[in-house]
Amino acid sequence: MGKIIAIASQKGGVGKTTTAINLGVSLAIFQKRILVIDMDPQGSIAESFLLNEFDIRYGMFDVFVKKIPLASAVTDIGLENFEIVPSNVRNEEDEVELYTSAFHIKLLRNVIAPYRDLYDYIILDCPPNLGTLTMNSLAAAQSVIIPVQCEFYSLKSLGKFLKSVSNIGSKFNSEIQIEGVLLTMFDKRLKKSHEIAEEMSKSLKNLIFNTKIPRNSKISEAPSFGKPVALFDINSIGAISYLHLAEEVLRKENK
Amino acid sequence: MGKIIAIASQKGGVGKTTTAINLGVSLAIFQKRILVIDMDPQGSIAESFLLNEFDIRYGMFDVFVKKIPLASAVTDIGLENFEIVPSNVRNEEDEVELYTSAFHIKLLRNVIAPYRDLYDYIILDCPPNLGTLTMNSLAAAQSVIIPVQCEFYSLKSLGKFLKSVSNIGSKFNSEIQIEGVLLTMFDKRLKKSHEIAEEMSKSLKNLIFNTKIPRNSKISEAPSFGKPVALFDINSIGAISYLHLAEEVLRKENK
Ligand SMILES: Nc1ncnc2c1ncn2[C@@H]1O[C@H](COP(=O)(O)OP(=O)(O)OP(=O)(O)O)[C@@H](O)[C@H]1O
Ligand SMILES: Nc1ncnc2c1ncn2[C@@H]1O[C@H](COP(=O)(O)OP(=O)(O)OP(=O)(O)O)[C@@H](O)[C@H]1O
Ligand SMILES: [Mg+2]
Ligand SMILES: [Mg+2]
Repeated sequence: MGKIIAIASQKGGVGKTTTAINLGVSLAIFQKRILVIDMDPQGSIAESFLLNEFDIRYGMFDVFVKKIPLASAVTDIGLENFEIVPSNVRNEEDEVELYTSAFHIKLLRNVIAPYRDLYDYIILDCPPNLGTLTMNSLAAAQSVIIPVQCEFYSLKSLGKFLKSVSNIGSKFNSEIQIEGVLLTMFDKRLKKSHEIAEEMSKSLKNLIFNTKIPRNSKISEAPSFGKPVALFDINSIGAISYLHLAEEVLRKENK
Repeated sequence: MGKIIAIASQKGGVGKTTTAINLGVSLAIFQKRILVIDMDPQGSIAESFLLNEFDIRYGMFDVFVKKIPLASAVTDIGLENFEIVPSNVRNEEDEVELYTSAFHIKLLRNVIAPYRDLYDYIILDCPPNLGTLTMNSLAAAQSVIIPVQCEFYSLKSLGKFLKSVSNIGSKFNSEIQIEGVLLTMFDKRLKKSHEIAEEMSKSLKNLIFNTKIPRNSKISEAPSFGKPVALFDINSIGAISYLHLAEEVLRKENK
């Protein structure tokens, strides 16, 4: 049975999409069968592989609103062991329709259930809010990875978000765990980054991943070439840090 | 009659809250009477002044869902010419309730109308999505400022967002204009930043602000002291760039 991991945070721009793609591809490099589902109407997952609206037949909009089977929305992007389901939200009307269809909080859990055996990991890229699409993702997932920047607003939102995960868990999905809190865009030149990392390891203990993702321009440039960072520049500290993260996730699994 | 400006973008983490606060305070420094309304359930506006749930009596949740008058939610934070309305969303249930109450897309426009003469500018900090709260903001505003990072995902989302602004405008608010596209976290050491800025000036012409906001650690540190950057370090390039932005907005006004 494949494990479903949500990548979620209410705070915007903290590296949710970047982590969904690059952790996913790193796990695929370690021969795990991966499906990344874009639960964010922004549609950044498809953009990361330079897919535009004409390349996409179906997405989560069609699965949730038009009730087409998930299998028809699975898109092969030419990477071994790695497939995606785009969001396929074309405008603000689609967006409101998608959020409304997701009032049925267990919709995603039911939609994914028949496909769990086809993959080792199903990764959910969440939108930057606590709306019905994030609730659907937390109701479907076995665990959640929470990317956090070493910045004031992102740290402030962590406490509130951990509370929401436990609220949504107790109401809709008692098995959800915290896979880990992931420090992203870590800048080792800034004293502030080290101070914050220190403080978080003390307060969160084993909830925080040992792997920190450094701020690395190769990570932010890779999507403009339609590639995950591992295929854009395998020697970059960005690619190596996501491979380390994948190892850390796999090690936890085997415990 | 005060001018209502929305600070909006579907992309997360591009500097919407930072711009709402620091442009607002810079305009207040130029003796304009300012109200900043937090339309984002994350509640970053109140956090920027270290206000917590116990400091806040009412917010936009109470105005939209409990129908209390906007005046009761206006919060004085001790800065001359500058007041805020927090969001006051306590959990994910409040968030869904707030988004649902905003299905009445002209709610904000009606709520603000009696107070427009009390301020020179009313600034709306929007959430990172195209949901009903952003639609409410675009339906109420005379103009919109769109912060953009010089990064792939942020640039990709600009085209889609400009289309949505014109869709929402034609349906709910024919007077809305683009106040400008604002480049944020501009890193002049990166070749990519200059290339992107060059490309955008060509394609967007006079839609793009001359002022670019540089990546500046004083900007991201200021909120942890509960201060806008101008009061945290007036000599920083961050504070100076937002003062320049305020001048540019005022110059456009006087044309
Ligand atoms: N480690 C990193 N180093 C440098 N840039 C990064 C890194 N991680 C992410 N970025 C860049 O930061 C920006 C935000 O990342 P991303 O879009 O993945 O965040 P997100 O949380 O998915 O945003 P949203 O809330 O809009 O969905 C992107 O432009 C991305 O390329
Ligand atoms: N010019 C800048 N230089 C350095 N850091 C910045 C700058 N502008 C914003 N930041 C930091 O980047 C992060 C994102 O900014 P901010 O929270 O204002 O964006 P946002 O668009 O409001 O995010 P959200 O989509 O979550 O509402 C914050 O930690 C902020 O302090
Ligand atoms: Mg994303
Ligand atoms: Mg914000």
